Amino acid sequence: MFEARLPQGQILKKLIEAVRELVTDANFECKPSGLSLQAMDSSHVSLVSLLMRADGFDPYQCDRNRTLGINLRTLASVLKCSSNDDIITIRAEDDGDSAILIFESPSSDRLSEFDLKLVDIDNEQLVIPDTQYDAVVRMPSAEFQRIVRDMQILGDSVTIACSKDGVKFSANGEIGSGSVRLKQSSAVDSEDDAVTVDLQQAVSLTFALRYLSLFSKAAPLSPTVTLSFSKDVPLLVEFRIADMGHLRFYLAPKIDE
Amino acid sequence: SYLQEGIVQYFVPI
Repeated sequence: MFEARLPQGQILKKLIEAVRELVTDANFECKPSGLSLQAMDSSHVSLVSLLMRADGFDPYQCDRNRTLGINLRTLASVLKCSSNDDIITIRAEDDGDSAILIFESPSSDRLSEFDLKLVDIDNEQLVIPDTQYDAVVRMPSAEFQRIVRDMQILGDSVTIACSKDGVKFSANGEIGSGSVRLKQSSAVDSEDDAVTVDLQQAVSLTFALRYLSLFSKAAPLSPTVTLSFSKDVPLLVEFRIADMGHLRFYLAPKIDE
Repeated sequence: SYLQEGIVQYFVPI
């Protein structure tokens, strides 16, 4: 049997809200080490990779590897039936054709149970190579969300340039052009408010704002986001999930014709 | 104008 109880159930709610517009169906790979998911968007331009380690659950039981194919829109609808402070348990019986979601109020006086039919998903898995990135930018996730939203009024692409001075986002379109430049923070009250650029070499790449906007829906998961860039490789956008794992998005660059 | 690359061009299927 597979059973994973997540005391901070709202993490799962935020996760599914973050990916449900990008990915329709996904296979949750359940292993003794934890829960993972890898899926491409329907256009095969971006990739979502989720990891939730077993030690983030309490308790976590996985006797054998299981693949749970789940429609994320259905899952999102069901998760809306839980409260933010609910404890959420995911359970799957061996050889069963459904996943069971249990929502438990903090005082355990309310228990709801939903049985979700599993779906067969033909999911191509990709090997993600280890990459030494040219530039790694860390910034508040709310700032990332704001910049992506602001750039979208100008066009459908954004050029992100990293240098030793900081990071510059620029877009141009029919109505005009604009940019936002973030300097590396010198002194901040909280590390979560800082902008840092770890630079091996200056790099400038262009990406579709539509996807960055979808990625930024993960901002409620983590106060900070990390953007990793290298010339001619996909951008990595990473949100850490408390102390238990991460939600990563990879986006193929746009190439100047 | 820009050409959108696909992710499979960068990550090899298993």
